[in-house]
Amino acid sequence: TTRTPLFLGLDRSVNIFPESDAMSDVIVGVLDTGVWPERKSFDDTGFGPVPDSWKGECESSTNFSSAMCNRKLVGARYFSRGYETTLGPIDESKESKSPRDDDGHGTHTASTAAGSVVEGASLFGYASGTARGMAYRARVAMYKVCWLGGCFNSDILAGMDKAIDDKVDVLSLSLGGSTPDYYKDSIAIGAFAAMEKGILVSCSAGNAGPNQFSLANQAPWITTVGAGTIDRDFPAYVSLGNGKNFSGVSLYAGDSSFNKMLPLVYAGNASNVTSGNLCMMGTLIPEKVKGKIVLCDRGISARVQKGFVVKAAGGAGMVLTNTAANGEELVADAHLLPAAAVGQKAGDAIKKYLFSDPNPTAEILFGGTKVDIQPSPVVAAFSSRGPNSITPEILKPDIIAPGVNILAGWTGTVGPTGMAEDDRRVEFNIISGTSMSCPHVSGLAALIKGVHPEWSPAAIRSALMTTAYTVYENGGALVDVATGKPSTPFDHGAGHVDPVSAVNPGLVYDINADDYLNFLCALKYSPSQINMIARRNFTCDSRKKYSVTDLNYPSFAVSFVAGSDGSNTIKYSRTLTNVGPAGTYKVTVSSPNSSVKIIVEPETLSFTQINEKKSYTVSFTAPSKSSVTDVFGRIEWSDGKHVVSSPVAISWS
Amino acid sequence: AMEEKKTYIIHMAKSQMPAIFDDHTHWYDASLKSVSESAEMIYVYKNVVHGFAARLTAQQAESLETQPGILSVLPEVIYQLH
Repeated sequence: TTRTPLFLGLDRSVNIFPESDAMSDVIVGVLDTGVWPERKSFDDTGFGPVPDSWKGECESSTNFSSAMCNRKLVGARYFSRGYETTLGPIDESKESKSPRDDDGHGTHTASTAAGSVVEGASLFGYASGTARGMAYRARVAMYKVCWLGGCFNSDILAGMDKAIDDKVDVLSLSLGGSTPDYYKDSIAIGAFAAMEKGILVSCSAGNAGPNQFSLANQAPWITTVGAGTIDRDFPAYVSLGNGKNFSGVSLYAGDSSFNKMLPLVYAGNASNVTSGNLCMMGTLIPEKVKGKIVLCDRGISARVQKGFVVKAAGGAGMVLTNTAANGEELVADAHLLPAAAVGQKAGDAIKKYLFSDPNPTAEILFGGTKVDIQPSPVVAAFSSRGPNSITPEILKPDIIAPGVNILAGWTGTVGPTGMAEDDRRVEFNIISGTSMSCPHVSGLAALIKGVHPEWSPAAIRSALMTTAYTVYENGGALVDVATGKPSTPFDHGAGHVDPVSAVNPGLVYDINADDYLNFLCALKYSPSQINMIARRNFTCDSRKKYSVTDLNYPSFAVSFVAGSDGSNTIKYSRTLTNVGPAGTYKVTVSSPNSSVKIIVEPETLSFTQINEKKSYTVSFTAPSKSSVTDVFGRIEWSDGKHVVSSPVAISWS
Repeated sequence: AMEEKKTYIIHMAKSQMPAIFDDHTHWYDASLKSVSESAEMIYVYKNVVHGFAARLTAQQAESLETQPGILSVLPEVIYQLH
């Protein structure tokens, strides 16, 4: 990617993440749509031999030979039996029955996580710079489990099974489904096995935001990643015939002769269907849009498809307006025609002019790439939100990372819009989603693994979470673009990832497989359900009192029962492991304007040894009939040099 | 509809493998063949699941789930890219 290494401070921390062999012994496995091996992001110049422990390989198949593997791309496999059993044999005229990426998504995520350094990267000149993955010295292996028809869980399980055999160190999955429980979720099941083998599993949180309870991949042994913006934008300006100007974004790179005032028409008034305002296939009347700029509303169909529909109907340009669902969030697309995306407010103002002027006109001006955009990061409107719909006492998402307008590698099969009609071919593309933020964290986890190879997946995740930030340098709280207000832990989890701090967190909240088994007992899982997840006969001890609040999670989600009479107290226990120098940590609790009393005991923890463990308890007491609106706070331990910070989210169900 | 086949993920309780089998794959296959002579295993998992994937009718899936050592027979789920 370009810009995000700088945004994350990775450029200033070369001594923290040395280009040592340890860094290049880490292997990131990516389950996705495959990989385009010829991309420079998978060049292995300067790489030493592949670690002896590695068992992966490039599977030879149609248009993909084992020679495609090198010391960067150390593995590429494909799993299609589930897909083909259900949908029939793969039509090789439409998709490659091989690890080759016909979609672009897999090349994008793999190069984001661990792509090699590529000078002069850009998309039509946009977002230009030196592209590199988060862990650009790490190795990458692709497990193609997603096909044109979707990602079938029988194939996903096979991919995860093989990745464990091959001995990846990190698994990155930018995919998910809505699942009712962990034991029915193949990604959760596969991730449990991977975790037991010391593999950190990083997954996308989903793009169903800003609705609450909209998360995917919520299992506590998974690192669940939401999406935020970075400090880069691609401004475009919509100039109206009444002299007013509105800002939007665009990645259009067509002929500049376009810059002139043209008639402006609302798609809803140039269509023969009620949903004509959405510019869906076959709904625009060519005579009414020919040579004009068409105003379309977002929704239902893909944004890039709307651009194609307007172009096919003879439109000269498109203004695509957000609706309430996406508010002021601006996601850029490489449309096939001059186009600008504008927020809901601008969209409403343009419509007002459109409907009031007898001859409305407009012009779209393109501003190229702008950096140092503030405020950034903001939580992306589409980023799925908590609370955790399966276990409200486990705060999810865990963290947010860059996921809006991310440039990274792309396939050679389709153009940047992914549409068949798009005959452009690009090395890099700019796309958005928690699919993009997940591999950022996968790569950052690989970096930390390279510095601390002995750390467990939980320790790495803890380090990423307790050092994440929730305020800007000016002290202002992170903004949620969906509301324009400060985001909450249900939106950003522990906050935005800060890898430079994460490599030296001071203390970590470690969790092992047995702790997770006790967690499953606390969920009152049957032996059969536990066996499905943990592949072992494990019987919960009927004499023990299990509680989900005992899982040593680096964050706190407290769920009171609304309307319960009398005050009630919920107790959490936590254990901190020292991974830094000896020190004495003091706790501070912040829970502004909250009626909930938070007591931490003890208030001081002293460590003298590495890996020394100390425990503490937290009691949350809500007065009877307390407010039933969510309350947020933080519990922080500091020795003056390290701050081990945990978010607290208190809600009433 | 009862005859239509779908893919299922079959989770087995490996510790309950009958002594007559020396290899869990043989046990899996025997379990599968007990409900369908023609059914084939699509995948046999090793690390992530003790079990396999196979294509069955709803009735065969139901019947298999009642067998000893079978933890669950879950229908296939399609996940989406984010």
